[in-house]
Amino acid sequence: KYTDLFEKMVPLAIQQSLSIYNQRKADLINQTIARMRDSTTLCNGVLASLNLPAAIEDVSGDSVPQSILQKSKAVIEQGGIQTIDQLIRDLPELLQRNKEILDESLKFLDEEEATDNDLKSKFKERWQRTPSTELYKPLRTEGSNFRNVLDKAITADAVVKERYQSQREAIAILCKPEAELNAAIPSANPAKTMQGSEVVNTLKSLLAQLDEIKKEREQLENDIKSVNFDMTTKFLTALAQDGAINEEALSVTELDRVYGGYTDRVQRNLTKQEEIISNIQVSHQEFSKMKQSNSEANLREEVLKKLAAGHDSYIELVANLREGTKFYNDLTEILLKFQGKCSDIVFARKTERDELLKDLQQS
Amino acid sequence: SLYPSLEDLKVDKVIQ
Repeated sequence: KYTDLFEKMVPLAIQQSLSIYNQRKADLINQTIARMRDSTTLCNGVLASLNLPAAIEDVSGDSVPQSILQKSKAVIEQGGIQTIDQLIRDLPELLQRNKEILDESLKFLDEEEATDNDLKSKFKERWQRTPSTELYKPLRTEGSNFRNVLDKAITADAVVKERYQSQREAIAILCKPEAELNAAIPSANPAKTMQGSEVVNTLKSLLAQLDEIKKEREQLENDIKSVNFDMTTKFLTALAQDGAINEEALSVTELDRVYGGYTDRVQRNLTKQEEIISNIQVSHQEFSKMKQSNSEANLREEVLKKLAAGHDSYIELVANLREGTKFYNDLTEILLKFQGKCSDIVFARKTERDELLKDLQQS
Repeated sequence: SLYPSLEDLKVDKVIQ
């Protein structure tokens, strides 16, 4: 049952090449996924601004369009307004806790350093030990890193709060039961005559294609994330044959071989979306001309647009708030370790100081 | 992502 603990051990050159390769891979994956997500956000934004698909579903003009009902259901299933209300309420407390831990840690250092400086000025050359100022430099650098990270988090909190405040009303409406949701949407003259028209059918098929593209994108994201390829053997072979590793050449070649197919499919997916969206915009103009435009219809359309945008914002808000909560909790653990280091070194310095004072008084 | 990464802080720790 012997297991070789050192089975995975490799020469340092291999380890360094592997970590650079993994960084390249992570960058490639993150960039590709970010492009897809940005494209989906853009697509949702365009549809919301055109009040699609609600506009072409809106047969009666006084009932909730199907897509809005689905969006309402999706929001409610994720916990509705209570979820984001609670998460946004917790953020300031999480931030404050982290700040307090950091401030307290640095306070330990400040107090001991001040005492050390006083004794140095009092005993001068007889105060023979490394100044605390010198000793604490690395910890203070680490402390300022934490400060920077917290400042960035505060900026992120502000973005989330602004999005929450601007979208909360629409989200709250989406969370209502259907009857109340319907009451919250101004009614307007029905667009019944439009239903059979060619432009509505064109819009419906274009929207269906768009849904397909978004589904394909989700699949692509999963596929890209699930690819696994170990470069160790390739690097070991190169080291054995050539005595050195041309990491960049090997990595770029392998990344292209493993991910090239996916990035091409992603590019085709994004290009297809652009074509469809421009077709949708053309068809929508035609649809708008044919539709009776009156104040009630415009008001109704505005509310439907807000609700669609509210749904998209809700999905993003929940993700941002969960990310922020996890960030603060993870940071707290790191800060508690930092605090432990500060109090340990200060304790040691105090002990040393007391002994030095005793010696001085005796001498 | 909206929030800063904590990886650098963890790496600091490993290096120290």
